[in-house]
Amino acid sequence: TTYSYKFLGLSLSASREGAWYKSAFGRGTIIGVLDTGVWPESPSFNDRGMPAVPKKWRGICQEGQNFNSSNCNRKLIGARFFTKGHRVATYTPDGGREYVSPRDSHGHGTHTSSTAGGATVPMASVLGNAAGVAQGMAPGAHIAVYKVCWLNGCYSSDILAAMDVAIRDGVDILSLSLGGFPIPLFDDNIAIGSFRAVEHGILVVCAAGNNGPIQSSVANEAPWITTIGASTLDRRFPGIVQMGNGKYLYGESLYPGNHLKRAGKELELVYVTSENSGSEYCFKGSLPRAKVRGKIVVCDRGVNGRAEKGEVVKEAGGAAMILANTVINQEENSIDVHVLPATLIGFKESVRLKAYINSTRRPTARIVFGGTVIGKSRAPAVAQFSARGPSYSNPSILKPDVIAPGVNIIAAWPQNLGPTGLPEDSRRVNFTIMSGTSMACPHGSGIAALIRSAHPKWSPAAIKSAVMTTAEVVDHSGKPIMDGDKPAGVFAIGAGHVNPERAIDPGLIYDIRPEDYVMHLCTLGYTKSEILTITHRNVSCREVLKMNRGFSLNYPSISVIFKHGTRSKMIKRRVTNVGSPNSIYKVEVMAPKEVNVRVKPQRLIFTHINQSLSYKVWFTSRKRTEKGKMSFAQGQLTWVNSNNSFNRVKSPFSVTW
Amino acid sequence: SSSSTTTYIVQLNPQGVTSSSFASKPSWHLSFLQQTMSSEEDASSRLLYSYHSAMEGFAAQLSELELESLKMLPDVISIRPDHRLQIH
Repeated sequence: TTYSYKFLGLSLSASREGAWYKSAFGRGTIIGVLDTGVWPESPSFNDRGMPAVPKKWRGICQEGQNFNSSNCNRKLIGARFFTKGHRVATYTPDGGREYVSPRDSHGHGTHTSSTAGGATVPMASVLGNAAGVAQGMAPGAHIAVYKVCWLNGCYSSDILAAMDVAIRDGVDILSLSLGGFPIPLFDDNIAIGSFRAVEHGILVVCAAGNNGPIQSSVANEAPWITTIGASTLDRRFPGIVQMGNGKYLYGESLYPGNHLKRAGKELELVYVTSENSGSEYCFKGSLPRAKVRGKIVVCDRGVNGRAEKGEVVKEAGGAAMILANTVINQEENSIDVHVLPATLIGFKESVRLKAYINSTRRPTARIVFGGTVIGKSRAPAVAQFSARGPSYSNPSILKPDVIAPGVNIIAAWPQNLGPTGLPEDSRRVNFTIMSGTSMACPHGSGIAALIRSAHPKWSPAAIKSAVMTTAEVVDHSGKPIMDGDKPAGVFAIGAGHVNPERAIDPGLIYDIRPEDYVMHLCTLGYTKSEILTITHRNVSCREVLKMNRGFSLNYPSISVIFKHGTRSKMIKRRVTNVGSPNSIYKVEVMAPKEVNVRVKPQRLIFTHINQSLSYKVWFTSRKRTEKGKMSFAQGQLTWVNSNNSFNRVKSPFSVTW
Repeated sequence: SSSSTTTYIVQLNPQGVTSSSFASKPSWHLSFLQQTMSSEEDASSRLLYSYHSAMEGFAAQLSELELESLKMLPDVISIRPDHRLQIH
């Protein structure tokens, strides 16, 4: 990416300090990416300066259509494709449009894998916008690509096959920017495959899904998965609309304004709403040429693709497009490359624009393109589309775990597609812009790879703990991370926004062994057969719970549920010292007014590294459960190193009545 | 016959293979199909994947009838239809 690593504080410094240096840029770590494949010729997969392939690697570079074994190198060390599930389910094969090989026909996999571990590429940009040095989060890490997603979707039989092989190949991190809706863990193939991966010491990082801001929309929510939501950057691409009445509307655009004179010219404005043909959404064939030719066409967002609307306007003879958010999208600003001059405006602006159109017989406008602006806006904020908790199948675990950049991310792009991804777009670029929790996920995987390189013996749970307990709940201006026009809650941001610099050196970690997850499933009341399905372990929960009375999963965040008249709940946690041998940590609690929180002990005194100490937290409700009404509160519990305030180990908690 | 089949992910008890006499896991997995298929069709043509690391089991194309008889076999712990997911 050309900017998100800087936004996250990852940089090359003259003093050779910081997370990249402490982790050797992720060298020696292998990130397995399950996605739409890879475009190996992209400069992001150049292996200049990369170390040799790790000895433990047992993967292959699978040959196929337009892909041979020489397409792999010391950066892209493995590539496979899995098509059997897809092939038998797709009755009308899309002949010719898709490479039957690890080669990426779609672009998504090239984008995500380069975001996680892409090499350094100077002078990257999207048509001149967002120019800079492109790098993945772990530019020294090796990448192994497992193509499981095809134009028709990603079948769980193929995903499971890829996970099966990736475990044997020897990946350290698995990155899955895919999923569905939340489903019970015993029906969730990703959850089941991930449990085995974690048993093999592999950290599984997944996208939370894009069904936000709907409550309980978070997917990939198993406790052993690291679930990543999406945040915004402080980078903007102004594409301001100057209406004929002289007033301005803020919009954003990636159109290279200096290339087309029409972009800056005042033109007639049209919003076609009649005909009952979806013309307000600019559906294919819905725009009468006579009405839109030479004009700026307003298209409502939704139903069909955003870039596709631009192509429809262009085909109908329109000169430019204003893409207008609807009430569903609010002020969400995921922008795209378009085939004509275009800008995206928020919902409030779209109401003002339509009011202006209705106020005059001949509405006009011009779009003024403002290039790339960095650092002028508040960020990170929660992406509107980012899936939200509480977890549908398991509310006792707070999900998503963290958020990471996922809006307007510029990363590698294949040469078989234009920057819009549309078949009609004949332009060719090495980078393009995309938004989604798919883009947030590889930021998390790349950061996990850095931690893995810095601490090769840490368990997947320890790496996840480091990412979570060091995450930020304030934005770059020091104010709370926002979710629209209000401060974000824990069900939007989890533990907060990833901070790689602090995650490399967390001070304390919450470790979890695979058997702890089994006990956790027992405490949730899962049946013997369900636990066998999820974990492949034949356990007697009665025996397990008898030997572990009062067990709480040692999760880095806390979810307290008061139900059936319960007013008090005790939670146990155990932290392990991974910082200085002699460290004293004091607890700080931020409790909501509805809950009394008591922690014992108040201080943890460590005398050596890897020493584990336990503490207990009592949550006492000050209010009664209201029948038929669900309510939430939140707070945080932080262990602060008395000698070194850099080590602040923070756990968010949610309370549900 | 494959037009009336659906893909399922069949999960097996990992302890089951130790008590069986099969030389390899794929042949153990295949034996479940051989026991349930009524037609003369080659069972291996229905087997899509044999899983060993992420899961113990296999993915196969099954008819409704075969699905029902597979459910009855010892060591079959779960059968789930293949789901289509999407990139996020």
